[in-house]
Amino acid sequence: NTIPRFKLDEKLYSDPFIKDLENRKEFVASGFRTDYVYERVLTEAFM
Amino acid sequence: YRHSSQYRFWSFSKERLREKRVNTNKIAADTIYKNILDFKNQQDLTQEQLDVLDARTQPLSVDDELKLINFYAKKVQVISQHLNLPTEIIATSISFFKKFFLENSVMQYDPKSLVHTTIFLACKAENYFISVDSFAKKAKPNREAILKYEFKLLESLKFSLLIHHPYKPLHGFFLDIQNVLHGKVDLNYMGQTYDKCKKKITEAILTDVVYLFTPPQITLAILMIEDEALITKYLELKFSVNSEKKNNDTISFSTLLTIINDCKSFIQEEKSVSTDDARKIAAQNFFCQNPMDL
Amino acid sequence: EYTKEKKVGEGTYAVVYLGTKQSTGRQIAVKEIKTSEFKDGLDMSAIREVKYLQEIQHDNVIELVDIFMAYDNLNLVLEFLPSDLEVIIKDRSILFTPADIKSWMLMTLRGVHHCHRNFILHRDLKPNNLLLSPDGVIKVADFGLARAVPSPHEMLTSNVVTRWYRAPELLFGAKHYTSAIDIWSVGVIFAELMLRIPYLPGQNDIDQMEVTFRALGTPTDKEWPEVSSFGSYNKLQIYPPPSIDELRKRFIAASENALNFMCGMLTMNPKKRWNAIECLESEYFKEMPPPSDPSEIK
Repeated sequence: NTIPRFKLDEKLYSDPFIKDLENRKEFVASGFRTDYVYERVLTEAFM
Repeated sequence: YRHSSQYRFWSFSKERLREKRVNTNKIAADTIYKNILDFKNQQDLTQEQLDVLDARTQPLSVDDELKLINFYAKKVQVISQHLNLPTEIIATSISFFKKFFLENSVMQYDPKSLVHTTIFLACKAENYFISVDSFAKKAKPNREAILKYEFKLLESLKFSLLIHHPYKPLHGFFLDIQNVLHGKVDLNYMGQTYDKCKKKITEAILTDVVYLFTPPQITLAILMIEDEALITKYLELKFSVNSEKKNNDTISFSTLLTIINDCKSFIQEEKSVSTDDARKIAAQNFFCQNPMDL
Repeated sequence: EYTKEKKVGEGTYAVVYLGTKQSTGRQIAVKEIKTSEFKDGLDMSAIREVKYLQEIQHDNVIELVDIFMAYDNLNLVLEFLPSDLEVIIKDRSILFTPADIKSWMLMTLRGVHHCHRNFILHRDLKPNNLLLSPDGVIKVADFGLARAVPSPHEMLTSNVVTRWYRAPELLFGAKHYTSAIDIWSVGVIFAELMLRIPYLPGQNDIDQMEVTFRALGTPTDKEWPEVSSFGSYNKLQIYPPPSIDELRKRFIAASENALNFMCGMLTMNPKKRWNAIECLESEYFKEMPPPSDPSEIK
């Protein structure tokens, strides 16, 4: 079942900590994705 | 979460949790009684000595055991903070320590000798590897003392090393509150709330809520302590939005609120153990295992 | 309850026996973790296997049947899986069809997806870690290098994944990688199943970059922003990416959707690489032939 049980809408979140990481060179080059971070913590919250 | 080892092996009702502690204590107490009886039979003791023995070598009660466990769990927190370990690893160390003494009695294993082993195994389990030698340099005991109970600890943990802590849910709710209360929350205020709640979570992990509630429920309880109005508003809006879609798996708002308030009172009523109390209990624990010293 | 009847393998940190679960007669494998050799107590690989297999129950991930201590050794009781994809690829007497390959890829990706949705990175996917049950079901195994998806600021070691299956971001030494590294490994395994020879067999870590970029083109900032910020980028030989015709020639038996599926998994930029869901929902699995029934595969 790949239908997620919650809506993830990045535009709604203001997370200065994650936003900062997202623009760092080594994070961009590594393939860092903010949606993966948000999905992880929202899953743990709604679990 | 229901597939997780944390739910399958380490979630209890209050009654079941109490029952486990009573069982663990009874097994150890029976051994103590037997050993003291053997000791009396082997020794030629005066009546006065027998009276002292009876007075000072009673096995620990369940509540006294719990006090000693909580006292040393606090030490695990302090030592791992002193080692500058990341928050989640401190939480895992505390969790490992408490679980060990849910399965074993302090009358079987001296809690002092598990403090460093739990921190060491938590570091390994969380991929924060510190070699035992460098660990022994930073911490007090030698490498043999650290490794002595590693196996026993792993077995007592029922080999469940992955722990879901309430920190990630805190981050998740920090985001979702912005979503549900969009435009109605001040971000700086949210940031301060986040930091305060993060500290409170570590305190909460020292209590029994980790066995009685799920990580997100603990997080919501702590958020509720921090700002009842905000969280109540958030939950009302969130669940009222869902309640239009009458689908069978909608979580009932009132049920969740009851659980959160139940968890909240658990966290708030927790009392810390004084060093004096701990010392007395530790002395009794020592003498009931070493009557000759007495 | 468990017997150890025949020694079938020995690794750095464990000895593997075939055995039987007495109460049910079920064939099992017992992975006996050697403990005396390790100066730091329990070996990290054993800790990881125990930690992650305890959390995962899925038809395409090896089942941890039980764990017990015996004579100071830790014993993992695992389901009995008599073969693996490496054996299949190497044994020329075994003929398999595109439908068989599709079935193996589907099962592998279901197992990998289950790990990823539990926020677990496997970090060592390769043909001989994809075991086969007696009825032909693929099971992802060997979680000795696995780890939970890290907290955002955490640094990860790039020295993971067996070299030939190592994603380019790891070759560059990335420290903030994601589950995309596992998908790259699955892409290389797919290529190897079609070619029946290793697709990117580097002799060493430097050569691995050379072999990878010669086959798939050297990434540039254009399609992979900041790739040039990696320390080892400047010494690279620049190769053009292969044209679709070159890929067609290289993978003659592959359909357009199969090539597209492979290129999705072997996308250089990890941010654009397909994730497990995109792979599972791709046209490749919807077009003919349907994936074989695992129990029918010879």
